[in-house]
Amino acid sequence: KATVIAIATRKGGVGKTTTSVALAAALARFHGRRVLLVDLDPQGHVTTALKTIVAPTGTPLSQVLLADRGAEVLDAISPTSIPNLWVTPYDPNLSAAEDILGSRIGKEMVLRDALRITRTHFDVIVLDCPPNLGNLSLNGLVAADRVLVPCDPSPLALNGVHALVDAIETIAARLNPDLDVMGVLLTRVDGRNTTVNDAIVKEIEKTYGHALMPVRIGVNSDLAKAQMEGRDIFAFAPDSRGAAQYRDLADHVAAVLPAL
Amino acid sequence: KATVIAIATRKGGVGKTTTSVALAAALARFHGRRVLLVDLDPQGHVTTALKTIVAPTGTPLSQVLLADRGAEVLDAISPTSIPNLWVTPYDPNLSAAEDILGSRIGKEMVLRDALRITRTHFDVIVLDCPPNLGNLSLNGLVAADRVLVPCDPSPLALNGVHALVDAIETIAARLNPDLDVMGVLLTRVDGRNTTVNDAIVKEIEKTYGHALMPVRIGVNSDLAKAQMEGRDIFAFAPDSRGAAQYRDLADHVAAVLPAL
Ligand SMILES: Nc1ncnc2c1ncn2[C@@H]1O[C@H](COP(=O)(O)OP(=O)(O)OP(=O)(O)O)[C@@H](O)[C@H]1O
Ligand SMILES: Nc1ncnc2c1ncn2[C@@H]1O[C@H](COP(=O)(O)OP(=O)(O)OP(=O)(O)O)[C@@H](O)[C@H]1O
Ligand SMILES: [Mg+2]
Ligand SMILES: [Mg+2]
Repeated sequence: KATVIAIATRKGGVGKTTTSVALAAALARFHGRRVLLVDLDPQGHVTTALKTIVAPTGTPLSQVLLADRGAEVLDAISPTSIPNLWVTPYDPNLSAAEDILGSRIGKEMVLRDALRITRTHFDVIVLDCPPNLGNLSLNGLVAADRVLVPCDPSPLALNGVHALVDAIETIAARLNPDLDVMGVLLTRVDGRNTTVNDAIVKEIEKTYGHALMPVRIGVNSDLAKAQMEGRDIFAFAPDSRGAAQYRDLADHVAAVLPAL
Repeated sequence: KATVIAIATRKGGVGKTTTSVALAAALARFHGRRVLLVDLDPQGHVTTALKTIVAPTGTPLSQVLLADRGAEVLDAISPTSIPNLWVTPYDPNLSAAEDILGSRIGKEMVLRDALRITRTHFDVIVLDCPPNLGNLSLNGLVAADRVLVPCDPSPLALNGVHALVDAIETIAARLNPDLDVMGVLLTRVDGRNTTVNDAIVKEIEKTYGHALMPVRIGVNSDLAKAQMEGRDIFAFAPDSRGAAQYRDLADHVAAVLPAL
């Protein structure tokens, strides 16, 4: 049964997609895990970032989410050219589906139910979430076992972490008691900017104790270049700092997953 | 009657709030314009970025938007310590209001109507939009005369521009025929990253012709530091590159506004 990891925060542009794609690819490539990467963001940037290796599927994810009970995410997945990595491709109807979900009974539990069988086919399911706490992100947080929270070193991004943690407290109390924060991942860290970096780190440690992941992701243009090419960082620039740091992250994450 | 400028794109983290705050502050400080900065993002980051100079108001913006017809944004504004600059402070109920708006008649026209009198009190109204194309962003685009589209040099951000331009075409056809794209503002440009920068610029020019603003905003840590302090860039680091580039932007924008 797969471990479901949501990559989420309310703040935009802090590296949710970059982290989702790199982590999923590294777990598949270097840890022999069967990985499904689910794109819960209507932007569809998982597909943009992996455009050369994702083939569109027949059933869109929105159709699975809006079906009467019994539909499975498994129906909406596509293989990639990376062995052991599958994704849910871009679905232009996902945004409209989010609105429709709002009136369904148990609207936040739809994805959890649609992963019931899917979870038995994979070791890890990574959920890329949109920059808000709307129905799709909430579905991600209810379906998840763990949450990884990207945060770039800025007061606005830290504000987004606080908002997410607030939401998680309510979700854990009402909908998903086993939800556990894996940690806060510092992303887009610019080595030249120590004043802001140190201030944010101190603030996170003060508020959340040891929640900071032991790995940090520095600013690395290869990560954006890989997205431009539509390939994962390990295919595009295997010797880059971005590849090394995301491999490190995957090592830490694999260590907390059930053994193969 | 004020010119209303929406700062919008679907992509998260490209500098919508940083641009909204800096542009509004520069027009107020250096161009003698009476400026209202409206925070349409439930994150409330206008208030976070200006926390030392914004005093909370009595009426929240959500109450104005959900009132029966006749309410004005004017009821929900606060002065700042910058002469000529007013803002709508953080409103924790804005996210819930967005959901409720969805069932109202003419749901995208609510802000436009609530600015009818407010527009006569200001020269410029700047709208900071959230990272999506939901009801609040749509209200911003329907109320706006011009749209400024921040885009960092990345394929994902460019994808967000395309999504916004698609939406603008429908909005202009159905709801706001006078809506005009002021231009695409390149933000967070890292001088060291010429391959990606050049590729994105070429792509924007190919698709949108001369839509690129003549000013670009480089990566400048003072902009994030100013946000950490809760002050605008012109108070925090008046001699910084960020301050200079945003002043330039304000000069260009002021030139297309009606003369005082
Ligand atoms: N470590 C990094 N170094 C350099 N660029 C990065 C890094 N991480 C992310 N980026 C770039 O920053 C931008 C934002 O990252 P990304 O799109 O992954 O964030 P996001 O949180 O998923 O955004 P959204 O909120 O829009 O979904 C992208 O253009 C990406 O290429
Ligand atoms: N030119 C710049 N140089 C350095 N940092 C910048 C620059 N512009 C913005 N930033 C930083 O990048 C982050 C994203 O900017 P900002 O929050 O303004 O984007 P946004 O589009 O409003 O995000 P959201 O989609 O979450 O509303 C912030 O932490 C900000 O401090
Ligand atoms: Mg994303
Ligand atoms: Mg913003």
